[in-house]
Amino acid sequence: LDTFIAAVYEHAVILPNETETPVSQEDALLLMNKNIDILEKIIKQAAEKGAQIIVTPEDALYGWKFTRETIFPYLEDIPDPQVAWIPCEDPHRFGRTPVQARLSCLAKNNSIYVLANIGDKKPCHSHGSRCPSNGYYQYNTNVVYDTEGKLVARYHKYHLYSERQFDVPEKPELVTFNTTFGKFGIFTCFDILFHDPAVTLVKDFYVDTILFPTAWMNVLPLLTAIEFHSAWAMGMRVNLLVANTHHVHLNMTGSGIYAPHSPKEYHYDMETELGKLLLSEVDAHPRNSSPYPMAVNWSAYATSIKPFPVQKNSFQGFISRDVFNFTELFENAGNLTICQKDLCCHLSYRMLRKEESEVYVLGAFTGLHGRRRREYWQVCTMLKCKTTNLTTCGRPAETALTRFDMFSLSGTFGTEYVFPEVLLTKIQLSPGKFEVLKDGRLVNKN
Amino acid sequence: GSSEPILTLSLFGRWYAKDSHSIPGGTSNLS
Repeated sequence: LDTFIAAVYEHAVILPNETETPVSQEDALLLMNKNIDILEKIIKQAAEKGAQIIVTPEDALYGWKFTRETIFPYLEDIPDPQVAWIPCEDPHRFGRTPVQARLSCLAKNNSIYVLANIGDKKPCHSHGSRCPSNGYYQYNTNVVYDTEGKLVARYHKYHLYSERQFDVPEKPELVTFNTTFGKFGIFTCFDILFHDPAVTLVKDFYVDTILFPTAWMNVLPLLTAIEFHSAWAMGMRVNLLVANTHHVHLNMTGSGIYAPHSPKEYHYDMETELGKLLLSEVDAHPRNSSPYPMAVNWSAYATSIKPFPVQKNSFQGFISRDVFNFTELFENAGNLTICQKDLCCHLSYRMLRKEESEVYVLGAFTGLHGRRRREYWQVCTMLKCKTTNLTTCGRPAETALTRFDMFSLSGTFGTEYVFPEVLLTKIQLSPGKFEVLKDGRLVNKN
Repeated sequence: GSSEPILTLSLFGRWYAKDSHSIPGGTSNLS
């Protein structure tokens, strides 16, 4: 097929009561079935609307607040897909697996591929070096069932995020599966910020579409779900199907169906506690679609021009825990350069009108990010400061008044992996209103 | 016409080769 209809569901998870001690398997199953009841209705809806595949969020069946002990009753032993198992037809082949059987039947009865995120447990010998004290490895796991209900993929999340209830697999798993509508890859939430498996699936396994369940907490100004995930799809030039959990108090919202050129559908809702089903037709093989976005040489333009005059009053400010070099956009139009170590960022811009009540800055950061200092970031950003006080530059701002007639942002990046982000007032994306030129400039299109 | 008011324009680069590989897959604290 040249195209297929994709579905993602932003689910407001019914969470378990907080408990210090593990509940019974029956009570755990009762709660998971309450969430699967909701997913069942959505999966039916998506299938009736012609969707070939649906992604549901990370932690959608039981939430995220657990210890190793209290999550145990929610776990099932999930076999390797190589065993060619249809849980819906053979529910007792691998012991007690009621959740896998029900999910498999949902896929089979609605003739749709279903991705769900559930918990896997694998027995180990506690005298083994890494084996946990309870004799089980516990994994945050994605499973995919095909239209016959067969388990076709199983992925154990590698980059955990304060998830003490789960273990880290020995090494990142590179999980793909083929369909008549393209080759799919899978990973989860925090994995997207790292090379393996995320980049390797695209670069070495040539997947067309990534299935991405997540429980993503939004962090302005750079790491809000819709902003970063749509940019990742554009930068990596693949489809990215994102199903996020919905939990307003934890800033969890932001799902989407993102194509390499532009977001197809997205959802962001900090007002209600409602779930949301998104559907869209996408190219099965974006690499073959025309025009396929060309490979970008991200530093070509920025290294080819003479830096613009660096303004005397550049200053430093924080975004989260990272120290950026900033310079203010004083005029309503101009050319600016700001550098930090070997990264120089260039901005040409023209505002429709300079809003006296607003201040914008151009910022540069290159280095190991945050307190963990694990990931090496290189960021060029033009952002609106929270107030006209320059000490608030880098703090989250959610609304703006200033419109730009023209902008062109570029940087002397040392990496080929750059994700272009454009976030508009009230946390909106800007589909079709900007593009990336092959010399690395991020420019407005209108 | 001109676009909606802009909050942020960014080029977000990840230089994986320069990552520090001290902690394996697990992350013990919020970023």
